[in-house]
Amino acid sequence: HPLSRAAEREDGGMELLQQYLEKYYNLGKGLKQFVIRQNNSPLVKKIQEMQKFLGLEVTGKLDSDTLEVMRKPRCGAPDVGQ
Amino acid sequence: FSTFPGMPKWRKNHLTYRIVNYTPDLPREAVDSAIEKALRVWEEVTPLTFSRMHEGEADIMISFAVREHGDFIPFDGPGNVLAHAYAPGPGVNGDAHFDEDELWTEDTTGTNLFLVAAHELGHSLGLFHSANTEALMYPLYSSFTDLTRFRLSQDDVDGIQSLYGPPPASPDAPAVPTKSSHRESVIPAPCSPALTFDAVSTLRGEILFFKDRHFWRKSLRKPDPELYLISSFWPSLPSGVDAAYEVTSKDTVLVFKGNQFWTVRGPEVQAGSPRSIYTLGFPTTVKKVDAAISVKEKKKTYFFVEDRYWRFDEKKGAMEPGFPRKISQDFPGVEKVDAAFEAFGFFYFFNKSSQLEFDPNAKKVTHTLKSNSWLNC
Repeated sequence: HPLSRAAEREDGGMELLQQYLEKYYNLGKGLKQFVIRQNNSPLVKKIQEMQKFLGLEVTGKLDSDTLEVMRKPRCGAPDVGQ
Repeated sequence: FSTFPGMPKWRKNHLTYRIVNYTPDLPREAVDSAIEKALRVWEEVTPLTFSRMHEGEADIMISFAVREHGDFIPFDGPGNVLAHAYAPGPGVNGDAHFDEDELWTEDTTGTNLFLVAAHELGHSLGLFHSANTEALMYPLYSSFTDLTRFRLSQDDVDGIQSLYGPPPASPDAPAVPTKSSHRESVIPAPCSPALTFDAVSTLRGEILFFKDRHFWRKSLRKPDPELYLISSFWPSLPSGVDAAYEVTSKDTVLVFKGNQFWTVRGPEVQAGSPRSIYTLGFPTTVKKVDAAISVKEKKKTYFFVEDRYWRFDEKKGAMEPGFPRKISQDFPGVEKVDAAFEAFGFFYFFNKSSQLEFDPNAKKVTHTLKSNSWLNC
Protein backbone atom coordinates (compact mmCIF):
# COMPACT_ATOMS: atom_id res chain seq x y z
CA HIS A 1 0.00 0.00 0.00
CA PRO A 2 1.26 3.50 -0.77
CA LEU A 3 2.08 5.74 2.14
CA SER A 4 -0.38 8.45 2.96
CA ARG A 5 0.56 11.96 1.74
CA ALA A 6 1.21 13.10 5.33
CA ALA A 7 3.49 10.15 5.94
CA GLU A 8 5.29 10.81 2.64
CA ARG A 9 5.92 14.42 3.64
CA GLU A 10 7.18 13.45 7.07
CA ASP A 11 9.46 10.80 5.66
CA GLY A 12 10.80 13.17 3.00
CA GLY A 13 11.41 15.80 5.65
CA MET A 14 13.24 13.33 7.86
CA GLU A 15 15.46 12.26 4.96
CA LEU A 16 16.28 15.88 4.20
CA LEU A 17 16.88 16.59 7.89
CA GLN A 18 19.16 13.59 8.21
CA GLN A 19 21.24 14.57 5.16
CA TYR A 20 21.29 18.24 6.09
CA LEU A 21 22.43 17.68 9.66
CA GLU A 22 25.00 15.09 8.58
CA LYS A 23 26.42 17.43 5.96
CA TYR A 24 26.39 20.74 7.75
CA TYR A 25 26.07 20.07 11.47
CA ASN A 26 28.24 16.99 12.04
CA LEU A 27 25.34 14.72 12.87
CA GLY A 28 26.73 11.19 13.14
CA LYS A 29 25.30 8.60 10.76
CA GLY A 30 22.69 6.31 12.33
CA LEU A 31 21.31 8.90 14.71
CA LYS A 32 17.98 8.82 12.95
CA GLN A 33 17.02 5.97 15.24
CA PHE A 34 16.75 8.45 18.10
CA VAL A 35 13.20 9.52 18.69
CA ILE A 36 12.80 13.16 17.66
CA ARG A 37 10.28 13.82 20.42
CA GLN A 38 12.84 13.28 23.18
CA ASN A 39 13.93 16.79 24.12
CA ASN A 40 17.47 15.78 24.98
CA SER A 41 18.05 13.53 21.95
CA PRO A 42 21.15 14.32 19.82
CA LEU A 43 18.85 14.93 16.86
CA VAL A 44 16.82 17.55 18.71
CA LYS A 45 20.00 19.21 19.91
CA LYS A 46 21.29 19.34 16.34
CA ILE A 47 18.00 20.81 15.11
CA GLN A 48 18.21 23.45 17.85
CA GLU A 49 21.82 24.21 16.90
CA MET A 50 20.82 24.63 13.29
CA GLN A 51 17.76 26.75 14.12
CA LYS A 52 19.87 29.02 16.33
CA PHE A 53 22.52 29.46 13.63
CA LEU A 54 19.96 30.14 10.92
CA GLY A 55 18.10 32.69 13.03
CA LEU A 56 14.94 30.58 13.33
CA GLU A 57 12.78 30.07 16.39
CA VAL A 58 14.54 27.41 18.43
CA THR A 59 11.92 24.70 18.83
CA GLY A 60 13.94 21.54 18.28
CA LYS A 61 11.16 20.41 15.96
CA LEU A 62 11.14 19.92 12.24
CA ASP A 63 8.55 22.63 11.59
CA SER A 64 7.63 24.15 8.25
CA ASP A 65 9.88 27.23 8.70
CA THR A 66 12.88 25.00 9.37
CA LEU A 67 12.11 22.78 6.41
CA GLU A 68 11.71 25.81 4.16
CA VAL A 69 15.13 27.17 5.10
CA MET A 70 16.71 23.75 4.66
CA ARG A 71 15.40 23.62 1.10
CA LYS A 72 16.98 26.96 0.16
CA PRO A 73 20.13 26.89 -1.98
CA ARG A 74 23.28 27.42 0.01
CA CYS A 75 27.06 27.44 0.19
CA GLY A 76 28.63 24.00 0.49
CA ALA A 77 31.09 24.89 3.23
CA PRO A 78 29.78 23.26 6.43
CA ASP A 79 28.69 25.60 9.21
CA VAL A 80 30.68 23.70 11.81
CA GLY A 81 34.41 23.52 12.41
CA GLN A 82 36.78 20.82 11.25
CA PHE B 1 30.84 36.78 11.63
CA SER B 2 33.30 34.02 12.18
CA THR B 3 36.65 32.95 10.79
CA PHE B 4 38.02 29.49 10.05
CA PRO B 5 39.59 27.52 12.90
CA GLY B 6 43.08 28.90 13.50
CA MET B 7 42.16 32.14 11.71
CA PRO B 8 44.03 31.44 8.45
CA LYS B 9 44.63 34.61 6.40
CA TRP B 10 46.85 35.73 3.56
CA ARG B 11 50.20 37.09 4.74
CA LYS B 12 50.40 39.51 1.82
CA ASN B 13 48.06 42.23 0.61
CA HIS B 14 48.38 41.70 -3.12
CA LEU B 15 46.72 38.48 -4.28
CA THR B 16 46.43 36.82 -7.66
CA TYR B 17 43.42 35.04 -9.10
CA ARG B 18 42.82 32.94 -12.18
CA ILE B 19 39.58 31.94 -13.85
CA VAL B 20 40.46 28.37 -14.80
CA ASN B 21 37.35 27.62 -16.87
CA TYR B 22 34.01 29.15 -17.78
CA THR B 23 30.36 28.20 -17.40
CA PRO B 24 28.52 27.85 -20.71
CA ASP B 25 25.56 29.60 -19.07
CA LEU B 26 27.10 33.06 -19.50
CA PRO B 27 29.34 34.92 -21.95
CA ARG B 28 32.97 34.93 -20.81
CA GLU B 29 32.90 38.68 -20.31
CA ALA B 30 29.97 38.31 -17.91
CA VAL B 31 31.91 35.77 -15.83
CA ASP B 32 35.02 37.99 -15.83
CA SER B 33 32.91 40.96 -14.81
CA ALA B 34 31.08 39.09 -12.01
CA ILE B 35 34.37 37.85 -10.52
CA GLU B 36 36.03 41.28 -10.79
CA LYS B 37 33.02 42.91 -9.15
CA ALA B 38 32.99 40.30 -6.39
CA LEU B 39 36.68 40.92 -5.66
CA ARG B 40 36.07 44.67 -5.65
CA VAL B 41 33.51 44.19 -2.86
CA TRP B 42 36.31 43.03 -0.55
CA GLU B 43 39.01 45.26 -2.05
CA GLU B 44 37.07 48.39 -1.16
CA VAL B 45 37.03 47.69 2.58
CA THR B 46 40.53 46.23 3.09
CA PRO B 47 44.13 46.94 2.07
CA LEU B 48 43.87 43.92 -0.27
CA THR B 49 44.37 44.28 -4.02
CA PHE B 50 43.94 41.64 -6.73
CA SER B 51 45.46 41.01 -10.11
CA ARG B 52 44.47 38.43 -12.67
CA MET B 53 46.67 35.65 -14.01
CA HIS B 54 45.89 33.81 -17.23
CA GLU B 55 48.15 30.84 -16.63
CA GLY B 56 50.03 29.15 -13.79
CA GLU B 57 49.08 28.83 -10.15
CA ALA B 58 47.30 31.85 -8.69
CA ASP B 59 46.45 32.31 -5.02
CA ILE B 60 42.74 32.01 -5.83
CA MET B 61 41.89 29.51 -8.57
CA ILE B 62 38.28 29.84 -9.73
CA SER B 63 36.56 26.97 -11.54
CA PHE B 64 33.21 25.49 -12.52
CA ALA B 65 32.68 21.77 -11.99
CA VAL B 66 30.01 19.09 -11.48
CA ARG B 67 29.68 16.30 -8.91
CA GLU B 68 33.04 14.86 -7.83
CA HIS B 69 35.66 17.29 -9.07
CA GLY B 70 38.89 16.26 -7.44
CA ASP B 71 38.64 17.64 -3.93
CA PHE B 72 36.60 14.84 -2.32
CA ILE B 73 33.72 17.23 -1.66
CA PRO B 74 31.42 16.48 -4.59
CA PHE B 75 28.71 18.81 -5.78
CA ASP B 76 25.14 17.57 -5.63
CA GLY B 77 23.50 18.37 -8.96
CA PRO B 78 21.03 21.21 -9.49
CA GLY B 79 19.93 23.13 -6.39
CA ASN B 80 20.98 22.86 -2.76
CA VAL B 81 24.76 23.35 -2.75
CA LEU B 82 25.76 26.08 -5.21
CA ALA B 83 29.46 26.49 -4.56
CA HIS B 84 32.20 26.13 -1.98
CA ALA B 85 35.58 27.66 -1.30
CA TYR B 86 38.64 27.06 0.81
CA ALA B 87 40.34 29.14 3.48
CA PRO B 88 43.60 31.01 2.63
CA GLY B 89 46.68 28.91 2.07
CA PRO B 90 48.65 27.04 -0.61
CA GLY B 91 47.32 24.50 -3.10
CA VAL B 92 43.56 24.06 -3.08
CA ASN B 93 43.34 26.54 -0.21
CA GLY B 94 41.98 29.88 -1.32
CA ASP B 95 40.27 28.28 -4.32
CA ALA B 96 36.59 28.73 -5.18
CA HIS B 97 34.50 26.07 -6.96
CA PHE B 98 31.09 26.69 -8.53
CA ASP B 99 28.56 23.92 -9.23
CA GLU B 100 28.12 23.83 -13.01
CA ASP B 101 24.79 22.04 -12.51
CA GLU B 102 23.31 25.39 -11.42
CA LEU B 103 22.04 27.87 -13.99
CA TRP B 104 24.39 30.83 -13.55
CA THR B 105 22.94 34.21 -14.52
CA GLU B 106 23.79 37.90 -14.43
CA ASP B 107 20.41 38.68 -12.86
CA THR B 108 18.40 36.69 -10.34
CA THR B 109 16.36 34.61 -12.77
CA GLY B 110 18.83 31.78 -12.13
CA THR B 111 21.63 31.76 -9.58
CA ASN B 112 23.39 35.11 -9.64
CA LEU B 113 27.08 34.50 -10.15
CA PHE B 114 28.22 37.78 -8.61
CA LEU B 115 26.39 37.17 -5.31
CA VAL B 116 27.68 33.62 -4.94
CA ALA B 117 31.21 34.62 -6.01
CA ALA B 118 31.32 37.47 -3.50
CA HIS B 119 30.33 35.01 -0.75
CA GLU B 120 32.81 32.33 -1.83
CA LEU B 121 35.65 34.82 -2.21
CA GLY B 122 34.90 35.86 1.37
CA HIS B 123 35.86 32.28 2.29
CA SER B 124 38.93 32.51 0.06
CA LEU B 125 40.04 35.51 2.12
CA GLY B 126 39.44 33.82 5.47
CA LEU B 127 35.86 34.55 6.47
CA PHE B 128 33.71 31.66 7.57
CA HIS B 129 29.93 31.67 7.71
CA SER B 130 28.06 34.34 9.58
CA ALA B 131 24.93 33.75 11.63
CA ASN B 132 23.75 37.26 10.72
CA THR B 133 21.01 36.91 8.12
CA GLU B 134 21.88 40.35 6.66
CA ALA B 135 25.47 39.31 5.99
CA LEU B 136 26.86 38.27 2.63
CA MET B 137 28.59 35.46 4.53
CA TYR B 138 25.29 34.03 5.73
CA PRO B 139 25.31 30.58 4.14
CA LEU B 140 21.93 30.73 2.40
CA TYR B 141 21.55 32.30 -1.04
CA SER B 142 18.95 35.02 -1.30
CA SER B 143 17.55 35.82 -4.71
CA PHE B 144 15.84 38.89 -3.28
CA THR B 145 19.04 40.90 -3.01
CA ASP B 146 18.80 44.21 -4.84
CA LEU B 147 21.84 43.92 -7.10
CA THR B 148 21.84 47.60 -8.02
CA ARG B 149 22.23 48.60 -4.38
CA PHE B 150 24.39 45.74 -3.18
CA ARG B 151 26.73 46.49 -0.30
CA LEU B 152 28.42 44.49 2.41
CA SER B 153 26.75 44.37 5.81
CA GLN B 154 28.51 45.84 8.81
CA ASP B 155 29.05 42.27 9.99
CA ASP B 156 30.95 41.38 6.80
CA VAL B 157 33.07 44.54 7.00
CA ASP B 158 33.89 43.94 10.66
CA GLY B 159 34.74 40.32 9.85
CA ILE B 160 37.14 40.97 6.99
CA GLN B 161 38.73 43.93 8.79
CA SER B 162 39.37 41.72 11.82
CA LEU B 163 41.73 39.82 9.50
CA TYR B 164 43.22 42.54 7.30
CA GLY B 165 42.33 45.90 8.85
CA PRO B 166 40.74 48.83 7.00
CA PRO B 167 42.02 50.22 3.70
CA PRO B 168 44.73 52.86 3.86
CA ALA B 169 43.28 56.20 4.93
CA SER B 170 42.59 58.90 2.42
CA PRO B 171 44.75 61.92 3.27
CA ASP B 172 42.32 64.76 2.67
CA ALA B 173 38.87 64.04 1.30
CA PRO B 174 36.19 63.17 3.84
CA ALA B 175 35.09 59.68 2.97
CA VAL B 176 31.80 57.93 2.47
CA PRO B 177 31.39 55.86 5.65
CA THR B 178 31.22 52.16 4.85
CA LYS B 179 31.87 50.79 8.27
CA SER B 180 32.03 51.79 11.95
CA SER B 181 31.91 55.54 12.33
CA HIS B 182 35.24 55.67 14.15
CA ARG B 183 37.00 54.41 11.04
CA GLU B 184 37.02 55.92 7.57
CA SER B 185 36.86 54.26 4.21
CA VAL B 186 39.02 55.36 1.30
CA ILE B 187 36.04 55.65 -0.98
CA PRO B 188 36.22 59.36 -1.76
CA ALA B 189 33.13 61.52 -1.46
CA PRO B 190 32.68 63.24 -4.85
CA CYS B 191 30.87 66.29 -3.47
CA SER B 192 33.14 66.98 -0.54
CA PRO B 193 34.11 70.68 -0.67
CA ALA B 194 37.65 69.61 0.22
CA LEU B 195 38.00 67.18 -2.68
CA THR B 196 41.27 67.37 -4.58
CA PHE B 197 42.42 65.24 -7.50
CA ASP B 198 45.73 63.48 -8.03
CA ALA B 199 45.43 63.67 -11.81
CA VAL B 200 42.87 64.16 -14.57
CA SER B 201 43.03 62.80 -18.11
CA THR B 202 40.78 62.21 -21.05
CA LEU B 203 40.47 58.66 -22.37
CA ARG B 204 38.63 57.85 -25.60
CA GLY B 205 36.15 60.69 -25.16
CA GLU B 206 35.67 60.25 -21.41
CA ILE B 207 37.32 62.13 -18.55
CA LEU B 208 39.08 60.25 -15.73
CA PHE B 209 39.53 61.91 -12.33
CA PHE B 210 42.14 60.03 -10.29
CA LYS B 211 42.01 60.01 -6.51
CA ASP B 212 44.10 57.65 -4.34
CA ARG B 213 43.17 54.06 -5.32
CA HIS B 214 40.09 55.13 -7.29
CA PHE B 215 39.05 57.12 -10.30
CA TRP B 216 35.79 58.60 -11.46
CA ARG B 217 34.89 57.96 -15.06
CA LYS B 218 32.87 60.81 -16.52
CA SER B 219 31.26 60.14 -19.86
CA LEU B 220 29.46 62.95 -21.62
CA ARG B 221 26.89 60.33 -22.66
CA LYS B 222 26.03 59.40 -19.08
CA PRO B 223 24.76 61.89 -16.53
CA ASP B 224 26.40 60.33 -13.47
CA PRO B 225 30.13 59.70 -13.01
CA GLU B 226 31.12 56.14 -12.09
CA LEU B 227 33.71 55.29 -9.43
CA TYR B 228 36.19 52.47 -9.99
CA LEU B 229 39.33 51.11 -8.39
CA ILE B 230 42.36 51.84 -10.58
CA SER B 231 43.42 48.22 -10.04
CA SER B 232 40.16 46.91 -11.44
CA PHE B 233 41.09 48.34 -14.84
CA TRP B 234 44.88 48.29 -14.69
CA PRO B 235 46.11 45.92 -11.96
CA SER B 236 49.77 46.91 -12.35
CA LEU B 237 49.23 50.68 -12.05
CA PRO B 238 50.06 52.29 -8.71
CA SER B 239 47.58 54.20 -6.58
CA GLY B 240 48.05 57.89 -5.76
CA VAL B 241 49.26 58.83 -9.22
CA ASP B 242 50.78 62.28 -9.85
CA ALA B 243 49.73 63.12 -13.41
CA ALA B 244 48.11 61.62 -16.49
CA TYR B 245 47.44 62.68 -20.06
CA GLU B 246 46.10 61.20 -23.27
CA VAL B 247 47.87 61.15 -26.61
CA THR B 248 44.86 60.66 -28.85
CA SER B 249 46.94 60.09 -32.01
CA LYS B 250 48.51 57.04 -30.34
CA ASP B 251 45.38 56.03 -28.38
CA THR B 252 47.44 55.94 -25.20
CA VAL B 253 47.30 57.46 -21.74
CA LEU B 254 50.53 58.13 -19.87
CA VAL B 255 50.25 57.85 -16.09
CA PHE B 256 52.95 59.32 -13.85
CA LYS B 257 54.02 58.56 -10.32
CA GLY B 258 57.35 59.70 -8.88
CA ASN B 259 60.08 59.44 -11.48
CA GLN B 260 58.26 56.73 -13.46
CA PHE B 261 55.43 56.61 -15.99
CA TRP B 262 53.20 53.85 -17.36
CA THR B 263 51.65 53.79 -20.83
CA VAL B 264 48.17 52.29 -21.13
CA ARG B 265 46.05 51.61 -24.19
CA GLY B 266 42.45 50.95 -23.25
CA PRO B 267 42.55 48.21 -20.60
CA GLU B 268 46.13 47.12 -21.36
CA VAL B 269 49.29 48.44 -19.72
CA GLN B 270 51.91 48.53 -22.47
CA ALA B 271 54.99 46.33 -22.32
CA GLY B 272 58.06 48.16 -21.03
CA SER B 273 56.11 50.09 -18.40
CA PRO B 274 57.05 51.69 -16.15
CA ARG B 275 59.74 53.85 -17.73
CA SER B 276 61.82 56.61 -16.22
CA ILE B 277 60.60 60.20 -16.69
CA TYR B 278 64.18 61.13 -17.56
CA THR B 279 63.74 59.30 -20.89
CA LEU B 280 61.34 62.15 -21.77
CA GLY B 281 64.08 64.71 -21.24
CA PHE B 282 63.50 65.92 -17.69
CA PRO B 283 66.60 66.88 -15.71
CA THR B 284 67.35 64.62 -12.75
CA THR B 285 66.44 67.48 -10.40
CA VAL B 286 62.78 66.76 -11.25
CA LYS B 287 61.53 64.08 -8.87
CA LYS B 288 57.90 64.06 -9.95
CA VAL B 289 55.45 65.69 -12.36
CA ASP B 290 52.48 67.50 -10.80
CA ALA B 291 50.21 67.58 -13.85
CA ALA B 292 50.18 67.28 -17.63
CA ILE B 293 48.02 68.46 -20.54
CA SER B 294 48.29 67.31 -24.10
CA VAL B 295 46.88 69.49 -26.88
CA LYS B 296 46.06 67.16 -29.75
CA GLU B 297 45.76 69.84 -32.46
CA LYS B 298 49.26 71.14 -31.77
CA LYS B 299 50.68 67.77 -30.71
CA LYS B 300 52.28 69.47 -27.71
CA THR B 301 52.23 68.29 -24.11
CA TYR B 302 52.70 70.61 -21.15
CA PHE B 303 54.26 69.18 -17.98
CA PHE B 304 53.77 71.15 -14.77
CA VAL B 305 56.35 70.81 -12.00
CA GLU B 306 56.00 73.09 -8.97
CA ASP B 307 55.83 76.67 -10.35
CA ARG B 308 57.37 75.85 -13.73
CA TYR B 309 56.38 73.97 -16.86
CA TRP B 310 58.05 72.09 -19.71
CA ARG B 311 56.69 71.62 -23.23
CA PHE B 312 57.10 68.31 -25.04
CA ASP B 313 56.83 67.91 -28.82
CA GLU B 314 54.87 64.70 -29.43
CA LYS B 315 55.86 64.65 -33.12
CA LYS B 316 59.58 64.87 -32.40
CA GLY B 317 59.30 62.90 -29.14
CA ALA B 318 61.50 65.43 -27.35
CA MET B 319 61.35 68.32 -24.91
CA GLU B 320 61.36 71.71 -26.60
CA PRO B 321 64.28 74.04 -25.96
CA GLY B 322 63.76 77.16 -23.86
CA PHE B 323 61.97 75.36 -21.02
CA PRO B 324 61.20 75.26 -18.14
CA ARG B 325 59.32 78.54 -17.89
CA LYS B 326 57.34 80.05 -15.04
CA ILE B 327 53.72 78.90 -15.16
CA SER B 328 52.37 82.32 -14.21
CA GLN B 329 54.37 83.95 -17.01
CA ASP B 330 52.49 82.14 -19.79
CA PHE B 331 49.29 81.22 -17.92
CA PRO B 332 48.36 84.42 -16.08
CA GLY B 333 46.36 83.69 -12.95
CA VAL B 334 47.74 80.15 -12.61
CA GLU B 335 50.44 79.50 -10.02
CA LYS B 336 50.60 75.82 -9.21
CA VAL B 337 48.80 72.86 -10.75
CA ASP B 338 47.81 69.55 -9.08
CA ALA B 339 45.99 68.13 -12.10
CA ALA B 340 44.97 69.35 -15.55
CA PHE B 341 43.24 68.40 -18.77
CA GLU B 342 42.09 70.00 -22.00
CA ALA B 343 38.50 70.00 -23.23
CA PHE B 344 36.47 72.10 -25.71
CA GLY B 345 39.53 74.28 -26.42
CA PHE B 346 39.97 75.25 -22.77
CA PHE B 347 42.59 74.16 -20.25
CA TYR B 348 41.24 73.12 -16.86
CA PHE B 349 43.75 73.54 -14.03
CA PHE B 350 43.09 72.01 -10.62
CA ASN B 351 44.81 73.35 -7.53
CA LYS B 352 43.65 72.02 -4.16
CA SER B 353 39.83 72.20 -4.19
CA SER B 354 39.68 74.90 -6.89
CA GLN B 355 39.57 74.69 -10.65
CA LEU B 356 40.45 77.36 -13.19
CA GLU B 357 39.10 77.36 -16.74
CA PHE B 358 41.79 78.92 -18.92
CA ASP B 359 41.40 80.12 -22.50
CA PRO B 360 44.79 79.48 -24.19
CA ASN B 361 43.96 81.80 -27.09
CA ALA B 362 42.91 84.77 -24.95
CA LYS B 363 45.60 83.75 -22.41
CA LYS B 364 43.35 84.38 -19.44
CA VAL B 365 41.33 82.59 -16.78
CA THR B 366 37.69 82.60 -17.85
CA HIS B 367 36.04 80.85 -14.90
CA THR B 368 36.86 79.79 -11.35
CA LEU B 369 35.07 76.60 -10.32
CA LYS B 370 35.09 74.01 -7.53
CA SER B 371 37.32 71.04 -8.37
CA ASN B 372 34.36 68.64 -8.40
CA SER B 373 32.16 70.61 -10.82
CA TRP B 374 32.51 67.76 -13.36
CA LEU B 375 31.06 65.29 -10.86
CA ASN B 376 27.61 66.89 -10.81
CA CYS B 377 28.29 68.62 -7.49
